Amino acid sequence: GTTQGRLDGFFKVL
Amino acid sequence: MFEARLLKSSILKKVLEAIKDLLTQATFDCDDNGIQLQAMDNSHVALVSLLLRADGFDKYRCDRNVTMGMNLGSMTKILKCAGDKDTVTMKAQDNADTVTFVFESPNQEKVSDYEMKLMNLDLEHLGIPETEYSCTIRMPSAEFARMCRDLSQFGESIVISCTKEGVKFSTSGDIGSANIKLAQTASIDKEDEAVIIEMDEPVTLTFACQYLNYFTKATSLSPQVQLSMSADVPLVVEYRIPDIGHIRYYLAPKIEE
Repeated sequence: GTTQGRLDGFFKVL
Repeated sequence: MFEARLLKSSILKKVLEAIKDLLTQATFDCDDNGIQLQAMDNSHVALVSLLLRADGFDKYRCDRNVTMGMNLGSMTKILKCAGDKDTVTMKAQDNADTVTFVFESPNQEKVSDYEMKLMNLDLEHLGIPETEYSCTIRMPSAEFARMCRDLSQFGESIVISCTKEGVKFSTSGDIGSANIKLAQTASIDKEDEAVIIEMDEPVTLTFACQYLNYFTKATSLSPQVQLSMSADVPLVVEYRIPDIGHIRYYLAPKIEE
């Protein structure tokens, strides 16, 4: 099975 | 003073249509270069990045940077009041807590204005890292929308697999499975109708159908869509809006448990 990944960590908070 | 005028309100209507399933509220950042919006959906699975360049507007003036937090449901209600052929002007004073939308009919016989309260949204600004993608796929946006819709009937996820043979979209579920293979267009007569695949390394990733279907709400903004993929990074689905900018969606892949 698969689980939905998140975007946190990919984008840097400016 | 901020003032931006578009000859066709339909562009703004379509932009809103393309983001309102993902976001309930968003900040429009306006400066000399144009209007930018960048926001993640509530679950932090997708990010919307919109750019409307100043030079794409019929008239554009932005003396000081303006940040406008808008409720997209309210903005949708207001834009529904504009005729497709109306011009639309957005106006705000510096440090204002309202924005005004002015709609003018082509013959100027009907002029309406709607003032909307702005919201104080304390949203974080995100930096999108420069990424080299292993595969980029360009195809007609209507074809992509059709595929997402068709495959959504079978399962909750779509596997996108890009190899040198072409790109394959697959899904499976209770009733069975489905595969759609697309090869690169042999001879490109009309660029808008072409499928163009650039691949440095093969990539296979799995994505939620629901989100891909949300992204396809941007179909009417552009005849073509571009998908960019690399292993373990978000998919980018880009619609270039002719003469004015783009809308890009980033989507986190599903991961094997």
